[in-house]
Amino acid sequence: GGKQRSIASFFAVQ
Amino acid sequence: MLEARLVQGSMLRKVVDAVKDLVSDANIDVSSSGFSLQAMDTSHVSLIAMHLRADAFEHFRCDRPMSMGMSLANLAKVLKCAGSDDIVTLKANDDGDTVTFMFESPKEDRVSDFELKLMDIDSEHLGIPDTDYCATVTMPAGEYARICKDLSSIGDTVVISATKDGVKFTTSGDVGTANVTVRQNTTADKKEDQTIIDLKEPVALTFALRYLTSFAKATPLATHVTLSMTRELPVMVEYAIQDMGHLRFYLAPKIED
Repeated sequence: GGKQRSIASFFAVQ
Repeated sequence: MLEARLVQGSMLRKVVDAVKDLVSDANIDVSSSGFSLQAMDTSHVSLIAMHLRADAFEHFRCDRPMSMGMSLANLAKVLKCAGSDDIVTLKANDDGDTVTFMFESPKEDRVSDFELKLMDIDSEHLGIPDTDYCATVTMPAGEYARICKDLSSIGDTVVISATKDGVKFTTSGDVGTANVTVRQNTTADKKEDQTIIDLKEPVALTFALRYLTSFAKATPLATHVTLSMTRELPVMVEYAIQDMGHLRFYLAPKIED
């Protein structure tokens, strides 16, 4: 099914 | 201090019911622009972003921005005590450790208030950039919920591929495989049955079905849901909260091992 990425890896912490 | 009076108080309950299984504790941020909530689910795979505009409220006063940390399960318990047609008013003092919810029946013959304890929650705020999406599909919210439910009985992950022929949802599992294709339909008699597909470039992404299914708990909020996809980026699943704001879910795609 593929590897699940974290959502935080797409959006920078403000 | 904060005072906010929402005539359609049931909207709050629908929002909280849609997110409480993904997020246990969250900050509700209040400012002169309205109410907002941003939170990742406990596995940090999806992100919830909700905004209710100040002008959605019949009366709105927020003297200075505040963050109200709360258990969404407890908030859901409180909101469950409101009648479905009740007007809801929130009140909180600056630096207070509680928020008060007042529920008024439409006939003004019953008034109740509930004080909810607030908590300190450390949360990271993520910056969500504006994105030019390759494909955007706006479909009946019930149809989206049905596709998620049907495919979940077959497999754990779904490939969503948008081409000029439509948007195809594909899954496979021990039982076999399943495909559901949604095509543009702007000629349906009822507007709530219409599907609109805006395709700039073909795109295909793989997602965990359990999250997409969980997002469908927002179905009571809106007639339609919008899925926006771009290559190698999270899908955005958006429910409009009438003309008052939105509830958006972002889900990170799965990638090849």
